[in-house]
Amino acid sequence: MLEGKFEEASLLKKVIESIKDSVKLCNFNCSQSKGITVQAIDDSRVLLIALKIDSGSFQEFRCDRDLVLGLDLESLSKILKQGNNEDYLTIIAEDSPDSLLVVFEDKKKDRISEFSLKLMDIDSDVLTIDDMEHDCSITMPAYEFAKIARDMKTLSESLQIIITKDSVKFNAEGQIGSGSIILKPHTDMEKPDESIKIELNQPVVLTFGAKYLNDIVKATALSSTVTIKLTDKAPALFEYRLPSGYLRYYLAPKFDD
Amino acid sequence: GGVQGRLDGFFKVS
Repeated sequence: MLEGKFEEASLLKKVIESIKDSVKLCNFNCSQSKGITVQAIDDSRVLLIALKIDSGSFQEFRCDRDLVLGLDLESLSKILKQGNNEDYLTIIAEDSPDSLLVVFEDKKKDRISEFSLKLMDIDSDVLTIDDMEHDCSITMPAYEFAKIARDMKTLSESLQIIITKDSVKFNAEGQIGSGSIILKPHTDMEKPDESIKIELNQPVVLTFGAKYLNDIVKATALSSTVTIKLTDKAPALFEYRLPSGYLRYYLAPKFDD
Repeated sequence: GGVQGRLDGFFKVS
């Protein structure tokens, strides 16, 4: 049996809102040691999502035996919208479940709401992602990256990222013109999450589809910072830290014709 | 610009 209680429903709500537009169906793997893990790839096979909600993200977590919950995220999202952000949220499943029980508890009122979501058998291949060495890594405020991804998409369907040891440059060239934003590393002692950190083994220039970057920044509400790891001619990793765990996106770059 | 790459070229299916 699985029983996981979140202190606040908002965490799972934000996670599902962050991924449901990229992947519709996915398997949630549940185990006592790893908590909940998900790997899912979008239909175009360009964007991969790797989610880990450690048991530390829950107020209470027990999973007697390993379980796979096949979920339609659109349906789960509808059910999660029934609860308030501050409610306790408990998810419960039997050992061979055909449904997931979702329970919201209002902390002040004596109100308990229960929903049952039908589960599905989902066939999905799992990709092996080795721990890669990256050419460079940037950590920056998540909202700042989101603004760049959204603003630059209005100019071009591609966004080029150029990293050198003393700057990161976002470049967009489109029909109406072009634009670039340059950020320099700095440390904000009072608000560390406002800092921009660049770690560099070698400079990198990569181009990504603006559409996919805009899917990724839907995770902005989850974390104050985002870490972007880039390697020449390889998928980029965008990581949002959870209180205990992470949401990672792997995005394949674009190549010159 | 450019041709969109796919993840299959980089990650193995297990």
